[in-house]
Formats: sequence, structure tokens, C-alpha cells
Amino acid sequence: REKRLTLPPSEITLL
Amino acid sequence: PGLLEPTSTLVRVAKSASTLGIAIEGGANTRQPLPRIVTIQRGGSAHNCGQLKVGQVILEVNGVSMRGREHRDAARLIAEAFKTKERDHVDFLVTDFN
Repeated sequence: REKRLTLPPSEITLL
Repeated sequence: PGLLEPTSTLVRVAKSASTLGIAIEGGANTRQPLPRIVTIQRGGSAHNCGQLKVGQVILEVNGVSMRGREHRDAARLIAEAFKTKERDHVDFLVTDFN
């Protein structure tokens, strides 16, 4: 069974 | 909720250049749940202000909490705060504690 231990990385936005 | 965290700092960034000049990562449902400053561009308003630093986490923008906002929503809110002509500055509540 798959364990989700980490959340996905985020994109980066230049402001 | 709504209370200032003890390590937080309010930074007022004057709109001294045509761009804000920060890059952010993070947002709700990512590894970095609050937006974090990853770049400060030389010559931008944030750089001119001199008080924002790479690595700081943004808690609030103009008193609006970043908590629970996904990346694009947080980015849009910051962009709109910079764009509006209602204010000549943007207030960031930031913390060095991640």
C-alpha cells in the first residue's frame, strides 16, 4: 500500500 | 489565529520601483504550507526596502492571512497588493521561523 509521507513541492512565482 | 506570532516582523515595502521583485514558493497543500521568499531581485521594491530576506515566510499581506491559501492564490494576492493604487506600500508580516 502506498504511503504518502511528503507533500508535493511548490511551483515558484516571480512577483 | 490572527494573533501575531512572537517571531514575526512587520515590514512595509514602499512601491519604489516598477516591480516588487521577489520570488515565492509554497502554499497550502505543498511541502511549504506558507509562502516563502526564495529570491529578492536587485532593483526591485523589496530589495530597495532592505528589510525582506530570502528564507522568510510570509504570514500576512496587508493584514490578510496567507494560511490555507494555495500557491497561486497567495501569489495573486501579493501581486494585487503591489498593483493597487490605493496604497503606495505593501505591508508584509514575515517570520524567520519556518
